[in-house]
Amino acid sequence: STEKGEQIIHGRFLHITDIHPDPYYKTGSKQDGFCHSGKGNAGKYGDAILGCDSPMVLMEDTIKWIEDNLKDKIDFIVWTGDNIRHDNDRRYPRTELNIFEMNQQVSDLMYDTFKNKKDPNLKVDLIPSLGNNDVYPHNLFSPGPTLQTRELFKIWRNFIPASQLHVFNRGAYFFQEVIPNQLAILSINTLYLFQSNPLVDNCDKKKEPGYKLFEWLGYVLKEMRSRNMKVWLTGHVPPNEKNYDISCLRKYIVWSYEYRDVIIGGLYGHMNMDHFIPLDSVAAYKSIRKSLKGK
Amino acid sequence: ASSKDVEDELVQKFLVDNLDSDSDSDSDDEDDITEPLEDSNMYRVFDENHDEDFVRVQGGIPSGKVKYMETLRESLYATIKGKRKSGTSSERYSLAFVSASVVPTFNPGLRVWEYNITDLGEKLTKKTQFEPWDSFFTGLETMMQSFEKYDIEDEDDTFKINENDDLATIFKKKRDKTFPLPKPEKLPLGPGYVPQTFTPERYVQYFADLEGINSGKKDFSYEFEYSTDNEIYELGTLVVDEWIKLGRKLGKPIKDKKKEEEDDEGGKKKKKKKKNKKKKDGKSKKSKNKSASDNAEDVLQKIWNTYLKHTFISSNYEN
Repeated sequence: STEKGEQIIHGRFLHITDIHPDPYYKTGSKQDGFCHSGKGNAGKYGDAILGCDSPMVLMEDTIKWIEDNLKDKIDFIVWTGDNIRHDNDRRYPRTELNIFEMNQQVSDLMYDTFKNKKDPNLKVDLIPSLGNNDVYPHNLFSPGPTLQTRELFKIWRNFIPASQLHVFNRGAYFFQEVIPNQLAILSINTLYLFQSNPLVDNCDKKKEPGYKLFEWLGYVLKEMRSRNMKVWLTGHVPPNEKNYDISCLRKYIVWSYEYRDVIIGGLYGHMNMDHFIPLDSVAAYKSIRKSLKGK
Repeated sequence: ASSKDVEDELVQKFLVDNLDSDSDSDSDDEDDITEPLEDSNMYRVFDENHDEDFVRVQGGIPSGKVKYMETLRESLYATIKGKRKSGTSSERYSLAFVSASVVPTFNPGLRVWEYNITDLGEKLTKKTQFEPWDSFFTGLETMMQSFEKYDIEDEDDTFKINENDDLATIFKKKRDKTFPLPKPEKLPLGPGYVPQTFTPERYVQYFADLEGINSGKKDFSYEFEYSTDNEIYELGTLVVDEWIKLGRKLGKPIKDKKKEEEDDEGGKKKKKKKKNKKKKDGKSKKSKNKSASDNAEDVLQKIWNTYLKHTFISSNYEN
């Protein structure tokens, strides 16, 4: 590409999600106090099932492990959000500034690890997406442009193509051509589809940011199809009936169905559990039909 | 002009396929009918068994997640249709892959996908000329600027119809671009469905064994947890059809159980008993069949247990 010159394609990519680094984590503290204080058994790298967030060393050594073992073998990294601790300890309430600062710290670590030493471009493309904990207060994200979308663009400026600044400022979604004119990753802001975001209602009203997101998606997918490009959809919150508003979920499913020549699949995080979700286009169309007939 | 013709044709197809028809193409099949997606349809059990913070806040000690997976198994995997209704490449379905987190809700996990790059060199050397991206972004920005009018428009004004308008006229008058038009038939299925360049072929799941690392038995490292081509999942390549087959296997015991219950309710219990009585004579044959079906059940149980182990990143949470 003109930006990167020659690029070796390995046929591999990494998906990393929900790092949740917690600067207040203390080794040997009490797990029932979120590993922030007291005397307990909190392990150096954190403990499975005991409910604490990630110690900083877990994040740092994870990224280091990727650098040592994967960096030269992968083409790009899909990184699906939640780069800050949960807001679960009243003794340490999160502020908007905390959220921006930690996201900046994680973003800097990622950039420094995966940048090209010869020039400012990344050696391995990183495609971030917005987690429900990356916003203040958690889950709440309003239509842009806002302070949050501007800050996010600043934090992710090394990962988002400059040509998409204005679009990003409106909705915190964008796409990255990971193999020029061949393969793209679409980073969807799933908080506009998320039932738990009280600032959005559905994806059927034109005022809603979720409605606008689907117009953007349609515009982008149409172009991808005309260029014979293929895409992965990525985001933080996965599509299911519990997470997405029904009007958003059925649209997501029918777009995936009608662009089955273009869309390879969807990559998500948020649930902390490894599983796959089949999405049924017939059920989605039936739901749409039912809703349209009502009108 | 030709692009408009194509669009008109697609609008018509969309209407015929999805809106004008009242018939439920599923209803005459032995397979159960497809329920439309509903707000509370799929995760009702999930709602009943969890406090409201479970999904909203996340974090903290995980609870009820096996129940969640059982609900998913019942509502998503056990309801996957048969081959005929799913399409030859299971194109009725699309997939969302949820990966393990780094945060140790269970053990930290990372996933490395491997995808087909055959013929990529050839594709890259083809000098197809496209309009520069600049003009695409200009168009995109113009479209997005027009969104501002949505904020001041009265929602009802955008959908004025005459009493005699048929559905096609209404649809064309104000086509909602947040609904896609049907895929043009001439376009072949993409890499998600048919093996080709960019088809995912396999992924390797890595995990950090925190117990071993914290105790000092192991240095910090991510180790191999499983790959999709293992002897349990046997996913040759990661096209949708392969996942749908795995989904059917995961859901089969639940589907069979439901069918049995429905049969019982329908008064078929007696008939079954009679049949069983008759079959008593051929005891040896029956016991052979039984052991075959027991074996099949064991295999399916093994697949589910392995799947749960991987769902919870080898943390033993499910036990």
